[in-house]
Amino acid sequence: MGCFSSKLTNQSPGHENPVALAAETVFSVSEVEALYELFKNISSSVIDDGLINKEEFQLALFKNSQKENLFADRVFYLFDVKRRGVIDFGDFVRSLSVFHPNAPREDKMEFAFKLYDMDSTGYIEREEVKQMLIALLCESEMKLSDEVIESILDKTFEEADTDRDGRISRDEWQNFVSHNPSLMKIMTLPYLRDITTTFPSFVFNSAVDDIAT
Amino acid sequence: PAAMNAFELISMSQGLNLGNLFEK
Repeated sequence: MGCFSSKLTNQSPGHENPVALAAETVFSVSEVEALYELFKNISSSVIDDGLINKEEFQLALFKNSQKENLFADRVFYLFDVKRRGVIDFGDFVRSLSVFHPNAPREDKMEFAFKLYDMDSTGYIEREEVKQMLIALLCESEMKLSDEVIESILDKTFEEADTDRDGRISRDEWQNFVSHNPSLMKIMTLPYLRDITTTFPSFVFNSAVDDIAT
Repeated sequence: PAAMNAFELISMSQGLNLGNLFEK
């Protein structure tokens, strides 16, 4: 029981064992293998080196490799766990695992906190939120006056920054999110529940003889 | 938008819509 004989041959460097990745994440072995099909598509779109670079990530997100976007940069930065400027398969699976509908809520809250804590200070600062708001306005061509932006920030910090020190701590973030559950919508990707049907070709490329589902 | 909190607005960004990764 629990034995898997792997025929792990001809795999890209960085393609971690699907059984080990499934054990570490909420994905089954089949789902990890289906994700490898997606990973192969994205990682070979510009340079076929078995790694996703920023250009490839942007191309997959926007169908445009040159589109600069602060939020996509933040997500890429967090997926690039080893800080090498590229995302390998293991990091891709571990990061996407947080977005699975069954992933722990705490993991989703922590990922979102890091996303917004742009300077990695352990706090979400007002200036960071302002910078993100302005980036969103530019992206969406929405126009809001400075006055309105400041009032949105005032209102947000009034609710979230309960100790009134001008920044949002992890505890304050968790409290704020629990009162505003819609903020966690972006942290769940329903697609991940059906990943094996989206990429059925994983069956033909499976490196694992016995599939644990 | 003025009635929304900043994070609700930010989460509308296309850059945070990772569902696009799954589009073939």
